[in-house]
Amino acid sequence: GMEEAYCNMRINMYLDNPKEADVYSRQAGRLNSVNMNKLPILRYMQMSAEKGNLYPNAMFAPHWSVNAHNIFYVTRGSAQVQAVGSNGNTVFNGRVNEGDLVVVPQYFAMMKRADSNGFEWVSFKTSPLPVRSPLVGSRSTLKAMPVDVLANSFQISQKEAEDIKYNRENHMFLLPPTSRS
Amino acid sequence: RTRQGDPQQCRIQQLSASRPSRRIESEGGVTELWDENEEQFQCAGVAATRNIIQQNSLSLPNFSPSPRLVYIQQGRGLLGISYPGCAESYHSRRQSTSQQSPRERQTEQQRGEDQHQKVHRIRRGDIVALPAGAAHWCYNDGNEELIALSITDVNSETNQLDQTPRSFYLAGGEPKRSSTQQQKQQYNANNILRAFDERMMADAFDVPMEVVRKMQREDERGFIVKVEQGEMSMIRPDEEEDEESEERRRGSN
Repeated sequence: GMEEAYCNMRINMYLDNPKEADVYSRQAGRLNSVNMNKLPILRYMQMSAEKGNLYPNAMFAPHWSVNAHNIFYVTRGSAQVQAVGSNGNTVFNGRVNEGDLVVVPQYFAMMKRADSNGFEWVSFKTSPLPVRSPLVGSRSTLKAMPVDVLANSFQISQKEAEDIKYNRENHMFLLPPTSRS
Repeated sequence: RTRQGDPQQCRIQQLSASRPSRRIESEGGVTELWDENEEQFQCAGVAATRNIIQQNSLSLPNFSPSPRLVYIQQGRGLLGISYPGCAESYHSRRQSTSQQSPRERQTEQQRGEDQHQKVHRIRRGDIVALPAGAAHWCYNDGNEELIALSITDVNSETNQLDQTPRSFYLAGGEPKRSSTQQQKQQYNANNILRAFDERMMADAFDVPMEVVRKMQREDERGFIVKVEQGEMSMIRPDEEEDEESEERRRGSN
């Protein structure tokens, strides 16, 4: 029965439907992902994919992938991308344009900011159920820490620690441009 | 998936007891590391570390790509863990005071504050499981040094990087005393926030550049720091309540 199920499994899924976005922000863009729950054959392949769309000057919050390498290919527009390795060195800092492909290893922190013409990409991940951990936003690692821990960690005031925790608390992964940007 | 160890590494003629070969001194404690290149560690695909956290000191937030089990050999402390993808905090409206201006009150009311934080009491004899990728910090609020021995399974299938033991820190920096290139290579850890562009960080966190500069400044305190201005305050159940419920659990078994 297993073989039959495998042989008849659905093998494709449209990834760019705005109505089916997993994360959507009116001011920042959207993310559509396909994992083993949506496309079961990916469980066997141990892979998954994601389509991202950032509006002009919007940002993809700094984050790292917990259980997968991430290979992303730029399908439209351009963005400033930064990635940081475990030794604290910047391992990528540059502009990516349509047709570019970048490999970001597991746990390497990365952030993107779309240029004025917006940014679209497709990511391929080496896990059927990828998990990412953001540094900024409603479910961020830093937001989960007590104010005193942040204040002592960074040697900043309680007020500044609260700003770090809460200023982006209404956003998840996709960050609208600020007045500075 | 099978464990990725190289079978060649396990052709060991003789096992031996070993002690830490390296010592990283931070402002608030010491990190001691066993030589992961020793045959026995290579064969088992594990790395061993011992952290000694002084009183009123904080081991800074960090995470590892591999799962880690920690044994608390001495002392007591508070441990915070953030699991990726899990909401950790709940919010409530802040009470505004009459001394604040209406604008301040409005800003304060729009912002939440933690009503609950997931903070665990750890004490001597505890074994603590730290899943791969879970950011954690530890604060020694006891009256003696907190000594924690960790074994990291670098060969775990959750780790898709190579088998070099790594720690990704969200704060702190290389202590001045151990900043030689050789030691940097030996202790694969650094503050990952420092490498980001300060303007992009300020936009991402929506905070002034000055705050980001503080977060990214050269921090020679190391990875375990002294807590300033007395003890840290945490939102957590009373210790007595904790111990009572523990007793109840034991009694009902």
